[in-house]
Amino acid sequence: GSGTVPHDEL
Amino acid sequence: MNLFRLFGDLSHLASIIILLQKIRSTRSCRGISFKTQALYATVFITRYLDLFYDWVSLYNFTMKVFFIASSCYILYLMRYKYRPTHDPSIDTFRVEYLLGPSAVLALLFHYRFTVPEVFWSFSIFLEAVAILPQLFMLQRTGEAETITTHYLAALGAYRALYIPNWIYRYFTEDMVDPIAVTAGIVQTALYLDFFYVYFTKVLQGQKFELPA
Repeated sequence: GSGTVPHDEL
Repeated sequence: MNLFRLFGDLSHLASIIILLQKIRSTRSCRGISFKTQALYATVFITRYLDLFYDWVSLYNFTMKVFFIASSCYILYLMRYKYRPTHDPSIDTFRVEYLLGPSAVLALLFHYRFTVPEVFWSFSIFLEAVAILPQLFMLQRTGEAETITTHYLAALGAYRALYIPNWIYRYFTEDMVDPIAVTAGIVQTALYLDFFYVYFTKVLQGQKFELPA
């Protein structure tokens, strides 16, 4: 997502 | 990726394999809450909507597919293959008390007001409490098969390991995810009672039994 927390965790 | 998160994810993976092994070896899903398992399937499906449009890594993709597929497979096993071994009369936690507040919290707290982001928040809040029907069931029956306690311990360890992962990321990447962190701390706290009995009884070779 742009400018927000990336959801790279599971 | 840091070691806390890697071992957390591996612990999560292990918990599912232990659960499948429990069902297979005892040919029964006795002692497992169908409601908790259905909530986990809901959590994975609502969280991993980005599977279709956002590529993070092969690791991330594979894990997401595995978690969705395995949670649906477990539901199939419980609902069809081993249906007679599941006793709904002890699996009585009202899931609407978990689904409703999670939906409200997701509408209030999210990073962007878009469908996938609100679903993502919903999944985070729901995961935090999804274990409650299982713990409630454990409380009601007052005992559990050892393999079931290993499943819960691995699941709890996964959540616990995410906390040092966030601390590490805060210092190394300046990354903070307040929604995941808050929900994650609540989720881990729910395991404290269980862990106490697990460490003082099961790991000492005794049966998991709650005081009457």
